[in-house]
Amino acid sequence: VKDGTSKDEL
Amino acid sequence: MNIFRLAGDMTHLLSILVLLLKIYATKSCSGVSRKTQELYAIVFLARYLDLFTDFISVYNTFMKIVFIASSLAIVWCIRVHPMVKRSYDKDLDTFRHYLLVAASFLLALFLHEKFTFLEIFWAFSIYLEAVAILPQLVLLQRSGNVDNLTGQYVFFLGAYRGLYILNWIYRYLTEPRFTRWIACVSGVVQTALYADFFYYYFISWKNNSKLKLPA
Repeated sequence: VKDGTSKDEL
Repeated sequence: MNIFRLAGDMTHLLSILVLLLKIYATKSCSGVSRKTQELYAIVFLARYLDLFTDFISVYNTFMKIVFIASSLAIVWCIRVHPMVKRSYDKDLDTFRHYLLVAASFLLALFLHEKFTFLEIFWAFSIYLEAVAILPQLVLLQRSGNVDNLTGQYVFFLGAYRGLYILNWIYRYLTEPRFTRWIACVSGVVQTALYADFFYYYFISWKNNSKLKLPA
């Protein structure tokens, strides 16, 4: 899983 | 993915479809700010730099491509398409939007999650999106009566980020380590900028009258 700042939102 | 975010993305998509419909159906961009469309194109290009390097999901990649392609297509229509270009009123669309670009980029240099190229451009796109609607709102105030499709476009565009705020609240409550202050604060500012538009939009809907923003 990517770290907390992963940009999974548009 | 939660219902608020999905509703937000669908509302955002709907706003773009309504604008495309207006331009295609009326072959006119009267009442539409080219500058806001240009700012949104910059927002998507700056935010989705990781389009090819960071795969999240098919949905995520698909929507990013739709947003980039549609925003560029709209700017192209208003700048190049002979019929639409003629209806663009540059004397009304006078907001100095390059100042918004400069201010957002400057802020992103100081306020970001990590000092990396992608993170700075991401923060820049978040700040720029918060103020990107300003040229459009100024133009609506100047152009007096607003045609229905343009009014609906602005309404859905404002509503989508409001739904994202519900998404952030939901994620904050359900995900232990969820923090996204830059997007949250910026999203609240962005939605607040629509406050007076939402008010006059509601009044026009209630009285079934033409949407009119006071000058």
